[in-house]
Amino acid sequence: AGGEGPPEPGEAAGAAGGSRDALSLEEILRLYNQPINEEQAWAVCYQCCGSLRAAGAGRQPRRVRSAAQIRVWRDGQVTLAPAAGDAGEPPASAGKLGYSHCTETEVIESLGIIIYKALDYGLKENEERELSPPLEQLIDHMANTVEADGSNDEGYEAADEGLEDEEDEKRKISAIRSYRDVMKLCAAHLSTESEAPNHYQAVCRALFAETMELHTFLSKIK
Amino acid sequence: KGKSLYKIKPRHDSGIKAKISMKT
Repeated sequence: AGGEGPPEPGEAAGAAGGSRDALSLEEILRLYNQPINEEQAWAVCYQCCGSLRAAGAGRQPRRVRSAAQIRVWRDGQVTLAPAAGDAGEPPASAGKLGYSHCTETEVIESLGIIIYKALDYGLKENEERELSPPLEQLIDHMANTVEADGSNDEGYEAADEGLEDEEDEKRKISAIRSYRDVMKLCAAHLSTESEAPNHYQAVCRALFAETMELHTFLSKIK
Repeated sequence: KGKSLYKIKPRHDSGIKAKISMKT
């Protein structure tokens, strides 16, 4: 994972060459050689937070260090695999993202960063992708970068700052503290919130299926 | 279908890319 050269799906699910049940987000990015689209970003966020939430308190939360850890499964589920080295103590050189044990908000922060990087994949350092405001807000809040720009951070949380119509009300984002908060925001992105589980699962299922199709095609060409 | 369509703008110091970069 994270190496150079042509994409070789097979490592992530331990089924090299055979039928695959999961692809890592990194494999998907490398196969397409382009970033994920916005709908896929919403879907991966929703599905990943769903599986983290389902895993519950029984599992020690871990930061997401790379897209290689995010697994998109054939059935549209998205799970988080431990990073290499996560089994033991974090290495002294692990840095800010390297601590294994952390809070739920820290996992969300790291997930937001990795999702942004997947949206930014392949872009040059001096280029920036124009994201839709709702997705940018989601990532801003997940990654906890809202305060960093020195702008009016309070606007999202304050209910009395001129948010008038329903759309504004819907977009109003309070601080994200849990996987459930992220899922609620992702659901609010849809016209019918109750469709979120089926919709986002279908988006991830399609992402897996289309990537596998591309992989098969590229393998034949090879 | 399946193709990402997005606009690219110059990176801005106060943009989300810069803020994310500061985090990593």
